[in-house]
Amino acid sequence: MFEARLMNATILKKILDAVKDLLNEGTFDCSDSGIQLQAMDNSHVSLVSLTLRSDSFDKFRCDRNLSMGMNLGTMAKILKCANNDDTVTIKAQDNADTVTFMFESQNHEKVSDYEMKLMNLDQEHLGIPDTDYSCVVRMPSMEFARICRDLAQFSESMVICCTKEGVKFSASGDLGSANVKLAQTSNVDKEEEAVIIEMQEPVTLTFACRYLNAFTKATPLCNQVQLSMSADVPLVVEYRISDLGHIRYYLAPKIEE
Amino acid sequence: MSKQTSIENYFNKA
Repeated sequence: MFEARLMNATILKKILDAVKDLLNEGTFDCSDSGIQLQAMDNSHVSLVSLTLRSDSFDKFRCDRNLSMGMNLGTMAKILKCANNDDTVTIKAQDNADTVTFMFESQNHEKVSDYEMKLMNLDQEHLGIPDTDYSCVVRMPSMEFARICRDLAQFSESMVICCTKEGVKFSASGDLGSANVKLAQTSNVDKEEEAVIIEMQEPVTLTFACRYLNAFTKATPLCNQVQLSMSADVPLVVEYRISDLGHIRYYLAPKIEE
Repeated sequence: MSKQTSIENYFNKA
């Protein structure tokens, strides 16, 4: 028996919004430590890794490890049927071929349940090595989303250059070029507005704007985003999900031909 | 011109 309950459907809606542009389907691996989803996008350029810890759910029961392959488009449609302040419970029997989403209104007067067929997905798991990144940038997630949107107008690719002075985002194409420089915040009054750079070595990497823009769909989950970079390895874009866990996007760099 | 690499080049299949 698997059962996981959240007092508020909003967070789950936001999580689905953050992955459904990249992934059509995914396997949710459930164990007594929580729920994990790892999947590559269709073109195998990026990897999404979602972790939700069991102790942050309002109720969590997982008697046996369970892998539930779900169509994320269908899951998003079902979650649209929940009001933001509904309690949501995800339930499945051991070895079941369906999962049930139950929504309960705050006054307990409306209860709805939606059953979804599970899929048998033959997805490969990738082992993500522990990496000491040369540069780690923490910045407001809204600012990052804005920069990705603005620079995508100029080129398919964006160069991110991080030094101890700051981080520079650049794009250039037929229309012209764009550069946005952010200096490290000198006086941190509000932590969520700060730009903080931890640098061991300066790094310059090139990434596809299309994927960066897809990652920024997670912006509503967290005020801050963390970018971790080292030469010649994938970028990690991480959004924390309040007490519940995190979503990490890994993006393979572009290299000179 | 830069070429897009695949994420599979960097992470091992578990």
